[in-house]
Amino acid sequence: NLSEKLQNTFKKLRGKGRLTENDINEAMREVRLALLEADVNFRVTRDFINKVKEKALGSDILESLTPGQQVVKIVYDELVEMIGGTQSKLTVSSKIPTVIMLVGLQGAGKTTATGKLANYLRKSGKKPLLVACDVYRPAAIEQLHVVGRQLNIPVFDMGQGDPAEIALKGIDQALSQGRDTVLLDTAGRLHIDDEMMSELIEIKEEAKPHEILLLVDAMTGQDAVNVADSFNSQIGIDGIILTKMDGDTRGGAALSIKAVTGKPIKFISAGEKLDTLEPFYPDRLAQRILG
Amino acid sequence: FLGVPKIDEDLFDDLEEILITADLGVQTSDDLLETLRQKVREDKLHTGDQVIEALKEEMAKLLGDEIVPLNIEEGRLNIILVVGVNGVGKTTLVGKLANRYQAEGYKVLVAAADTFRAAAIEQLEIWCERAGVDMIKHQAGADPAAVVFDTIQAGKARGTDVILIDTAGRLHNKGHLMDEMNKIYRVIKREVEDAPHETLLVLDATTGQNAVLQAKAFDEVSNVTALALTKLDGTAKGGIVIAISQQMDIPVKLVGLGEGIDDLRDFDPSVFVAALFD
Ligand SMILES: Nc1nc2c(ncn2[C@@H]2O[C@H](COP(=O)(O)OP(=O)(O)OP(=O)(O)O)[C@@H](O)[C@H]2O)c(=O)[nH]1
Ligand SMILES: Nc1nc2c(ncn2[C@@H]2O[C@H](COP(=O)(O)OP(=O)(O)OP(=O)(O)O)[C@@H](O)[C@H]2O)c(=O)[nH]1
Ligand SMILES: [Mg+2]
Ligand SMILES: [Mg+2]
Repeated sequence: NLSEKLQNTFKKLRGKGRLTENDINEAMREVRLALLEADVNFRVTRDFINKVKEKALGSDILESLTPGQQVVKIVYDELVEMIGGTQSKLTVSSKIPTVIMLVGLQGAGKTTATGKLANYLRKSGKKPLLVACDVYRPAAIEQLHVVGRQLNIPVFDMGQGDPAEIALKGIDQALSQGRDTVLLDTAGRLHIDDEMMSELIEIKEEAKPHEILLLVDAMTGQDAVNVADSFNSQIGIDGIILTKMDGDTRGGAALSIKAVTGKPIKFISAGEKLDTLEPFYPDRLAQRILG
Repeated sequence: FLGVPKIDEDLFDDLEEILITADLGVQTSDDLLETLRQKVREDKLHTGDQVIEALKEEMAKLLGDEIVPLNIEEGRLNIILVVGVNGVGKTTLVGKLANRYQAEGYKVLVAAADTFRAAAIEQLEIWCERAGVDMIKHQAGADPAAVVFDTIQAGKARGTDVILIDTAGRLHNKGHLMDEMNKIYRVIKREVEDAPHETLLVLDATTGQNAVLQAKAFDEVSNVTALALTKLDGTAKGGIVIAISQQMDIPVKLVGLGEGIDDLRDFDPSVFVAALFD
């Protein structure tokens, strides 16, 4: 792991007496390698390394007896700060219902997360309604109904109609049934698909969600910044849910996304069952990214 | 940036960014760039354009340099097992393949071996209707190996040419799920000679370095014979397949370019490599 590699790097340099800026560069190469192997974006990595190197040189590291450990601490602290604090707070509207819209690429885990989020909200006393706005994927509506049945949470659908209209009708349904939170499951789509992104903008304009969450697969590589940046600039996102964190991917995409959009990671999805949504802890993710 | 006349460190820095941003990973990128530097030292490359062309050739070489067809032969019951982690596009790919083989005149039968995920069987059923092929299913929660077994028996009885097996998405670090995959694989091996003729690992083009771990783990339990790279219609380059090709001898055979039934292409290494520089 990175800690051990840095210990080794500095052990080799130890015999030369005082450390120099070049020696710090050597250590930075190891850090850069660790971040890129963890799928952190190329440019985000470059900016991160520059920041960390500056901090390292500004510290008393050149006099330190344990430079390796000190570098690891600087890297870890910077990572935790960049990834952001624990903020699993979702916007709650003063006027019911609160509307939450889930968006993202194909297969990211939106439909499953719609159920998980509803389950999570119900545990804190909310009365959620799931709304099926994916009118394209074969059996998507049925999938949401199965999820709703498994949780005993109501599901609203209008078959393969207009997603914006379905969202509005879903909100009406929530009001008439005394449900205080509406979760909109949308179809997976590419950020470069203009037609589908227009649809998303339309759903947003009609349903006026209080919270728009971008679902991102934790194993996403360098492309993560393109996706997050594009979704954020086209429809604006309030937060991110990282999915499939029960895998063994390092999850560097999370750092890239936070660095580029500034939007907080609100939840972690770590399993296929509907009770596997967890709040996000930046220090745990930092450990994982550093391997 | 093309049309660059001189070879200098700026060129190599730019190339490194292109390769890493395409998800080739640091190791594979470094190896490729070192091969280029060596050629420059041996005075074999003199301009930036030549360096870029040489890079494309080296990558295409790693990918096998030619289009490789799926291991389907006439006159036998062919079995294609489709595997991979969650949400990568397996079910959609099975629908596309079923459609292709049906259109080519083969008798196709599909096994709905994802008995776990919500509405997985319904989803596949719609694809099979679109493709005009039959599907064998059990009830939700049934043993996937039993579905596979029944489909093979049905295929033998009906003189089927191609059986496509859709399996549940599973993360490769889940031991019990990989054991289940191994059990499915062994059932196929036992029931049909030389089968599965193709174990297709589906990889999402947006996936980063984790794809290498996926390839190794799935290979261990189901003998992966080919890769299918999906969602290449997005902005991700899918360069991780070059890293996998470098470490394992598994050809990429198929590409998914969209959500429609016809959005399936045979993998062409030179087209793929050229696209990395777009
Ligand atoms: N292991 C694991 N699997 C997950 C997680 N979240 C979702 N999945 C699985 O990922 C696959 C895709 O999930 P979906 O909820 O259908 O994804 P989606 O974003 O709605 O997909 P589209 O609607 O097609 O864009 C399914 O097999 C889910 O069971 C997770 O946190 N961990
Ligand atoms: N843009 C694009 N989307 C694709 C492609 N292939 C599949 N998809 C979409 O990706 C999502 C997931 O596809 P599935 O076929 O359900 O994936 P899967 O691997 O069977 O998922 P699980 O069974 O849940 O593990 C769906 O929304 C598909 O329409 C592709 O080549 N391009
Ligand atoms: Mg969905
Ligand atoms: Mg599937």
